Amino acid sequence: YALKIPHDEL
Amino acid sequence: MNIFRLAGDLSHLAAIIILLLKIWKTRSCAGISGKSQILFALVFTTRYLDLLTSFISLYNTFMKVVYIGCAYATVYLIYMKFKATYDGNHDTFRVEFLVVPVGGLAFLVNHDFSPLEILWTFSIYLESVAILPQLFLISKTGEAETITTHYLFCLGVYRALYLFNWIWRFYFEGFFDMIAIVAGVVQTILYCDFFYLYVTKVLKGKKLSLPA
Repeated sequence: YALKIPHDEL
Repeated sequence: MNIFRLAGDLSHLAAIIILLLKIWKTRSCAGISGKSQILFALVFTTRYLDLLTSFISLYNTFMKVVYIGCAYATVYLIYMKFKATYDGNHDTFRVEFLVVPVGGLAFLVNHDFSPLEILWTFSIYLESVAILPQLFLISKTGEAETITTHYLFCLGVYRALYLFNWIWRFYFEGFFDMIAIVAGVVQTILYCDFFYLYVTKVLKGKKLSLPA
């Protein structure tokens, strides 16, 4: 299951 | 990655470690809201579930693991190891008044109606208000230990630096995340009153105490 929106921040 | 983002992350890390060390060295969690710390543990848990689904960078993974680990260690120290020193009588903020509306909002306003994305959105909204039980505790007791104010200051600086990070990313990368930005602005505003007290009192060598 992959996120459609990559969240690259912490 | 830009300088604001990196400095923000490090400020966040400093805050977390200051709090852990304060509790560990003094063998006491007096003046610390266990409820805020539980909320932060919940924030990290729901946000970093993507550790299991996507890899961004070693830096990203490392920081997430450290944040989650420290959050649970802090909760453990407050509610287990140094439970006797916990200020439960003053830590009376009703967290359901935060968690329930924030949960509802995450369902209604999100980027994508999928489980992980809703949990991510929940964590963003919850983080913006998770410090309220801590600020409430301080307003109830009317004072805070200086080391506790350093913790809060680092947390507030982290949020403010993230705002600069987003301005930077908007101009140079076209990056724009409305949910994160609105929540980040709300969160930063919550620290403004505290920043004022920190600069006018703590930095001048006085203890932070509120007028009765």
